[in-house]
Amino acid sequence: KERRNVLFIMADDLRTSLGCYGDSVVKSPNIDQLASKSQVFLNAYVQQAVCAPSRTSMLTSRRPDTTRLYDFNSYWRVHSGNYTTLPQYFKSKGYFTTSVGKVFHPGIASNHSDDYPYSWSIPAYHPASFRFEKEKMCKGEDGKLYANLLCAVNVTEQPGGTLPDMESTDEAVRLLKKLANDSVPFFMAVGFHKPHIPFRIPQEYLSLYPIDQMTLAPDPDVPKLLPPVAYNPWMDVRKRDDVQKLNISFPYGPIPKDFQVRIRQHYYAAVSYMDTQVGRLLSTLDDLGLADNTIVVFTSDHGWSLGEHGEWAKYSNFDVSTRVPLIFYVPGVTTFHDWMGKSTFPFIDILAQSKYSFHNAKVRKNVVELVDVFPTVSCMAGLRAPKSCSDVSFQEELCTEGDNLAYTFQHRERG
Amino acid sequence: ENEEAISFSQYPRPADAPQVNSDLPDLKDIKIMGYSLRSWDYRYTLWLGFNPKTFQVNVSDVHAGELYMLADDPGQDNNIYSDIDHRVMMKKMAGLP
Repeated sequence: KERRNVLFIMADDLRTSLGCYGDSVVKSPNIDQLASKSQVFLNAYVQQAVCAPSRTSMLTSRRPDTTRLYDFNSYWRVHSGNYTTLPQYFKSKGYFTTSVGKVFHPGIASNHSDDYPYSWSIPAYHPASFRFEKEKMCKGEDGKLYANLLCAVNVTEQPGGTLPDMESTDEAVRLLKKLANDSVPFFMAVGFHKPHIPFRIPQEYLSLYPIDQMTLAPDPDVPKLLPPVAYNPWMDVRKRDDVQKLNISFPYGPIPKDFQVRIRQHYYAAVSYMDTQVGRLLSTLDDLGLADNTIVVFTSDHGWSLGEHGEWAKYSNFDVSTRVPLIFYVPGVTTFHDWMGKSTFPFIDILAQSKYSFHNAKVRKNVVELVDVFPTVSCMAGLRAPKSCSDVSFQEELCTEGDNLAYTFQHRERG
Repeated sequence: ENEEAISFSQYPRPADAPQVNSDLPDLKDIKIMGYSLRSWDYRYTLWLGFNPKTFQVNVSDVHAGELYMLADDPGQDNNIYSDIDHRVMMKKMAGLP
């Protein structure tokens, strides 16, 4: 009966390389801890494996053929239909809605405003340090700065002594503290930029993945029977300074094996760095006494090929690109209040504590989609899920092309 | 709840062979759309002709296909599209949302 807050956390280019999805290499204790108190959808898929189309699809609960957004160059409200977004729906129900970091894809795709004021109660926050993200910020062996793919840095030497996801977490923590005592429920979306390339991350996270323990993808070659149309040439990776020096042939590569291993090391390190930010956010939620009345959703816009099929990108229909984590923490449903007063989400510093162990509370193996998120989180928060869209729904402002997965929280999985 | 759980994804391409804008073609350059249907057991993908002005897909203009049986091929490396009778899959694709 009491309306629940929502903390909606999005990662960027995060495949299911998490401990709670069975990855034995990665160190992701804070997300694994969240999963241990949540329902984990093991087979969740996006609708198109690139940022703007995927985010617009998930946040409107419409497939790309309905948003008609397949690239980064149009705003759905003027290009296809005036569709209501997930945060807009919460805002219309009296919630205070706020966006921190990359939630909508920035630029034309969200009207250069992150869809404010439709979706958000206040303008979206973007970390100031993100403007350096694609600049020459990585120190090479010669001491000069380059725009590298592999870009582990000493954070104290970066502009402002910070990095974008650290800044976003600081802002989200500040907002949570402000909202904690308000009587108005909140919907806070926090979008992290990592593990998206470039791997501009704090250098200490590399030590979690010694290079001599890293391996190649199990299938690092382009499959013989793969139609050429299905292959993507990972142009964004090729453009980075350190990759250009490798003089890789177009379109099929391959990248030298020693560099492949280093890309994988940096991707995993970026995941652990992002996991630390998630941990900071969740422990703040807990410390403020909000863990008992806040739904937490964790997901990503799409995955990323870590060398599988000779690819180093999203931009495909392969499962490594389309499968994403999808985790729902619903207090009182996926877990119950600990009356002994133990913390729900104590922060785990992976750089200081290497051993931990969690087991997923509830898993669903059946296939689900990110268009399902809108009706499901609405329903779990106590709002009515939007009705299903008609076959042609360009004129329908509020409807869903997904399924409400609320029943999956109560019933055993069949089939 | 008793229906087969299926997910759909799609990806656009400007041409049959990889080129510099294959990763992220602008709408006007999209000529082919790869529609994927996946369940527990398989992923089936058809790469179909696409008109970016009308947003229409031409289901009779099949550029390529993929089929991976996930029990034997979880990494999706062995495309067996050419080995199967496509009528059953085409029926499923006709039910695309």
